[in-house]
This record gives sequence, structure tokens and C-alpha cells, in this order.
Amino acid sequence: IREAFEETFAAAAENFEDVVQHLFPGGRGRLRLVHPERGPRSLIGAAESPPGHGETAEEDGQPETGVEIEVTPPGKSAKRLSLLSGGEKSLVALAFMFAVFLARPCPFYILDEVEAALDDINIDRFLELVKRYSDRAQFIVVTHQKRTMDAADTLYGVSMGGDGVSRVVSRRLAGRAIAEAAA
Amino acid sequence: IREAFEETFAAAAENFEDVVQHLFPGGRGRLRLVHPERGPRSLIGAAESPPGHGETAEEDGQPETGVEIEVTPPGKSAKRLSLLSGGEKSLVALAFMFAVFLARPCPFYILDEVEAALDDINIDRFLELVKRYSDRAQFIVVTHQKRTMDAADTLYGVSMGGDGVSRVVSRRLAGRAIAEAAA
Amino acid sequence: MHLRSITLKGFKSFPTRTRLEFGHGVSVIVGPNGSGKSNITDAVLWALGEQSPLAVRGQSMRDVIFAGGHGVQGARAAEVEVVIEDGEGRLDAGFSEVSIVRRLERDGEGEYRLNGARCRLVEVIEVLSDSGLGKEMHSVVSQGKVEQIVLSRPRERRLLIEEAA
Amino acid sequence: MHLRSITLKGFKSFPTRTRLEFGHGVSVIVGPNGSGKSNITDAVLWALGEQSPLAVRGQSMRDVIFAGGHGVQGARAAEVEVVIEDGEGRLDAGFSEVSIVRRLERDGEGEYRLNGARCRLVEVIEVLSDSGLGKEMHSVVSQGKVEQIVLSRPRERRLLIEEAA
Ligand SMILES: Nc1ncnc2c1ncn2[C@@H]1O[C@H](COP(=O)(O)OP(=O)(O)OP(=O)(O)O)[C@@H](O)[C@H]1O
Ligand SMILES: Nc1ncnc2c1ncn2[C@@H]1O[C@H](COP(=O)(O)OP(=O)(O)OP(=O)(O)O)[C@@H](O)[C@H]1O
Ligand SMILES: [Mg+2]
Ligand SMILES: [Mg+2]
Repeated sequence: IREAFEETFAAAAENFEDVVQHLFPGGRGRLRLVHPERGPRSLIGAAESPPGHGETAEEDGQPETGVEIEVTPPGKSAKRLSLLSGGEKSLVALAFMFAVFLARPCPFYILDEVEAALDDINIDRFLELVKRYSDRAQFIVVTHQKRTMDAADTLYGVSMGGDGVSRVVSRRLAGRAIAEAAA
Repeated sequence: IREAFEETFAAAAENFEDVVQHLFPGGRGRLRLVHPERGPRSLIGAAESPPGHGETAEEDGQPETGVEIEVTPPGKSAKRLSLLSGGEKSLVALAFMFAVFLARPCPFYILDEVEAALDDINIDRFLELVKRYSDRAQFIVVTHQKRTMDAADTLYGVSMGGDGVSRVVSRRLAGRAIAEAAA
Repeated sequence: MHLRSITLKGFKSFPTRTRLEFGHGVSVIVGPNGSGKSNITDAVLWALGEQSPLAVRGQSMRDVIFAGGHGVQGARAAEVEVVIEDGEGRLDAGFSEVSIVRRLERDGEGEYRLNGARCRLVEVIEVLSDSGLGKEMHSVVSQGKVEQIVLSRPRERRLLIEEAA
Repeated sequence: MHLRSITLKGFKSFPTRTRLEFGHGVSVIVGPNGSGKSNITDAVLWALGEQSPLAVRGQSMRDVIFAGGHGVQGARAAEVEVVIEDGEGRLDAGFSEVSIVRRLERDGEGEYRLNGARCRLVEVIEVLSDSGLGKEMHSVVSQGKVEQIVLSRPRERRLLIEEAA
């Protein structure tokens, strides 16, 4: 179990650095394993990590390893994740999800309005990854935004009548590859 | 103090019904005062209200009055607020805010990305209210969406260079009233 | 290994049997606010064993049963079927396709079925973990929850990676 | 009674003195993700007396001081001024305009100023409540917080209305 974790973590950490390059061009990020019960040692090179982590782990009385996420958007100094903007936080979360996916893909992903905080440029960067990885897993994206709709191979239109009943109409779209080649 | 509250609540409750008509055309809503310590009596006509409320108030040992929000979107049966969609929840929260505003306006409101979950039709309904009420209070709306930008009388454009420094450029727009009359 | 179809009947805003079939490529579910999109997300979480009503926005699990609408009567039960196709033979059931059904009646009676045969929740969880879907269902990101991983503690993120491993 | 201007200096991503003047009509603050829009929202909350670093996304209040960027040195202090114009004479200070300043230095030293004169937080709160701005600042809805009122308990909503009353 422990070996599987370390192997998966190593792969996810490597993927995370790459995915962050795509979602935050010019920025950088990394995943770090922290061992709170080893006290000062884990705080070296973790100047930004809030002191609270070590104490929390000790309360539980177990050597609780954890995964720290560090992201530095382009041009900024490394900072607390909490200070990041709404859009930046969404991108960090999506980068983490994709990083773990690339290491160990699940058969399908259902992403409900995950792009709500993203501006158009970042929505495009996110959708590029969804399209790129759609050969390795099934991505089902739920949205009310037109821009996201344009990335679909198959569209499912949901509507509700004045009777409180939902209906679905689905349409397979012309090969996206063809449409993009023509564009 | 108590009189001021009851007067404000009565006004807010009346406003809430009107605002809900605008944000949920064909739907209805109301605000209700509940008195949990009076047990069964408060549950008559509150068939949907979760039994947890009475107990919570008793834990504190005080007769805690509360404000219940009930909204029935068009065509649906009255239901728990928790089951409402993301967009519907945002609209209910905005209706509440406007209802209290109409009863007791604050000098200014700063609304940061409050329309994130709304589709275009609902963004328009929300912006219509902002424009309608902008003579009674100052509304400052923070957004990354173009549609919301179009409602502005004054635009403040924020940008960040590759140095992590934010800059603001502001532009007073041609009288919105003129633009809309021409449209 | 992928999701072949989702069928909803009596679940939330879907009183009549509604089936969504999924194929290759990117699937996008669109519609106006309140039309029923996230109800489909909830249906998948629910069918695959979600135990907390809060995770599907209810206060009791019975909230997922269609409650009626304007001129439409409520349903007696909610039933959702999720069919997962196993191209690589990862599921040791020996089937190339697995159908998972969850049902809940108004009186509280409920059941799970695997390929039509009544079974216990623990058997559903077993089939899911064979197919790479952990019981935390981290591959389903509900509306408003995308930032969760940024807000969560380091220990919780480790658990997420452990489950994937 | 309205907001006349906000001036930020050394606050979050605004190292150099930046002033936003507000007039009549609807003001819209736009920009890409991470450009600094919500930092302006935070500045208003902070200047008007916010006590919790979490409400301005920090873990300690010192997090609001500009920390430096690529090739730009960090600031020694953060200072925000909010000017409220009192057309109806509701503020009994006798002024037609009230300037509220909050400052915080790297070493933790901080202060509030009312119309340039150093004062205590409680005096700022008093002026604000005269002007119809409660100390809960419900008229400022932070990013991601719009649904709060729907999720909150009946008792909390009553408190909101009481504060407005
Ligand atoms: N048990 C039920 N019976 C009938 N209707 C229900 C039931 N549960 C939920 N609903 C209705 O379904 C609607 C919510 O649907 P859903 O959350 O899927 O919308 P959505 O398409 O995701 O919208 P948004 O874009 O705003 O997120 C609500 O109006 C709710 O009242
Ligand atoms: N003390 C500080 N010093 C320097 N930069 C800071 C400081 N605090 C926050 N920032 C930076 O400000 C940026 C966040 O800005 P803000 O939240 O205002 O963005 P936004 O325009 O609201 O974006 P979004 O549209 O995504 O919500 C972050 O990248 C963060 O790193
Ligand atoms: Mg939804
Ligand atoms: Mg923001």
C-alpha cells in the first residue's frame, strides 16, 4: 500500500509541474510531502507552510504525512494558497486533479461547473487539457456556458418545462477534429 | 430595537415577494418569522421546515426567532432550499439582499462575482435590478464577465503585469441612458 | 473502461425514465439554471453508493424522490442505473459490462442491484474499486466544490492520492 | 451618502498608491483572473475594521502587506483609505466627508485614523453605524460568498435584518 502511494505520488508530483506550466504559463508549481511529526526538519524549505499543520497532526497522535501544494503564478512571489484569486484557486485544483489523473486515470470524470470562476483565456487552457486527455478517460462536463459547449463531441441539452420535469436531448456533433482542421 | 426589527422585517418581507417575482418570473417566495421555542405551533404551515431548527434554538436556551426563506421557482413544488440549483440559490440570496436593501439601504454595495452561477438570462434580470436601484445606493460590481461590464456607467479596468503589481485604469462611459435609448 | 449510460427514473426532476448514453470524446451537458444538469451529477454519485444526503443537496435521502411539479404527481420511488463498460476485463465479474442500480421508495425501503441481482452496498463498492473508482468518488466534482482540494488539509490530499493508487 | 474613493498603498498587489474614485451610477471593476479585483474588495473590508484575516483570505493579518513580485521589493506597510461622503448630514461628526484610514506595519504595529487623526477601532465602528454600515458589513459580498444567506441558519438571517434596522 505504502509503495503504491509513493509511486503514485511521485508520478503525480511530476505531472503537476507540467500541468501547472500549461494552466499558469510562466508560473511554476509543485507537490510536496510533509512529515509534521518530525518537527523543525519539515519546516526547512517550507518557510511558507503555516505552523498549524504540525500541531494538527500531533493532536491525532499519528505521524500524519500530508501533501502540500505550492503554486507561484507568473511574476508573483511564492505565497499562501489562500491569497490566490478565485480563478487561480480553481486552476490549482484542476491542475491537481489532472496530475493525479495522469498518474492513475479513473474511467470517467464528471466536472460540474468547474470553470465558473475562470475567465475566457483560462477556460480555453482548461478545455485544451480536457480535449487532449479525452482519449485516456471519459470527460463529462456540466456547464451553462457557451464557450465550454464548443469543446463538445456530444452535447446533452437539458431543459425544464413549466411542469417541473426535466428533459434531455442529445446530439453527436460533427467530428470536432474536422471542425478544428477547417478552422 | 425590537420594534425597528419588526418594522424592517415587515418591509423586507413585502419587498422579497416583489423581487422574487422579478428574478423568478412566474415563481413566488416569502420570508417567514419562526419561533422555535413554541414547538408544534411553528411547525404548522411549515411542513417543509427541518425539525432541526427547534432543537438548535433550545440548545442555546433562548427563544431564538429566525427568518425562514421559502422560494418556489415557476412550475415546481415548494421544496427545501438546499435542493435548489446553483443559479437558483444565487438568485434567492440576491433577492434577500435586495429586499433588505429596499427596506433599509446601505450607502454602497460591493458585489464580487455574485453572478458566477447565473446563466445569461438571469444575469440580465439581476443587472436590471442593479440599474433600477442605482439611484438609491451605489452599486460596485466586481466581475470578469463581459455581459456584466455592459451594465456599467463607470468601468475600472484592473490588470497585472509580469511584476506582480496591479494597475487600475478607469473610464466613465457614455451615458448609459443615452446608449439604451438609442438601442 | 468507461461510463456507458446513466438512466434516471423518479430521481429529482426526472419523473419519467430518462437515459443518457455516453460514447467517445468529450461530453458536455448544457442547459439553463435549474433545468436539471446537476441532478444528473447527483444521480451518478447516488447510484454509486453516496451515503450522505448532503452530498446530493438533500436533508434526508428521501429528498431525491421526484416530489411532483405543476400538475404532475410525485413519484413513489427513485431509481438510477449506471452502466460501466469494462473493455479491459478489469472487473473480475467476467462481464464486459456492469449495471449498478440503486432504488429508494417513499417509505424508506431501498436496494442495490448488480446486473439485475439484488446485492449489498459493500459488493457495489468492491466492483467500483476494481474499476478504479474509489469510494470517495474524487472523479466526480460537484458544483461549487472544485476549490475543495485547495482548501483541504495536507492529510486529506494524501488520502485522495492513496485512494487513486 | 455614498463611497467617494478608495486608496490603496502597499496593500496586497498594490505597492504604489492607487486611488479609485466613485461617482454616480453603476461602477464595474473588471479584469482577468488574478489581476487584483478582489484585492480591492478586501481593501474596503479591511479599512472598515475587519478583524479576521480569513475574511481577507490571509492566515495572519500581515498577509495583506505587499510581499513583492518579480524584481519588485516587498512593502514595509499596508495602508488603505476609504472616503465616505455624507450628503445628508447623518454623520454627527459635522463633516460632509469622512476619511477612514487603516495602516499595518510589517512588525505588527497598526493604527486607524479618522479624518487624519489617530483613533481607536471602536470610534470607526461608531461612525460606520451612523452611516448605515453595520459592523458585519453585509453590504460587501465577497467572492464565493453570495450563497451564504441561503446556507445560513434562520437565526443568523434575523441578525442580519436586525443590524440593518
Ligand atoms: N425531488 C425533487 N423533485 C422535484 N424537483 C426537484 C427535486 N430535487 C430537486 N429538484 C429541482 O431540481 C432543480 C435543480 O436542478 P439542478 O440543480 O440540476 O439545476 P442545474 O441545471 O444544475 O442548474 P444550475 O445551472 O443553476 O446549476 C431545482 O429547481 C429543484 O427544485
Ligand atoms: N500581500 C500580497 N502581496 C503581493 N501579492 C498578493 C498579496 N496578496 C495577494 N496577492 C496576489 O493577488 C492575486 C489575487 O488577486 P485577486 O484576488 O484580487 O484577483 P482577482 O482579480 O479577483 O481574480 P479572479 O477573477 O480570479 O477572482 C493573487 O495572485 C495573489 O498572489
Ligand atoms: Mg448545477
Ligand atoms: Mg476575485
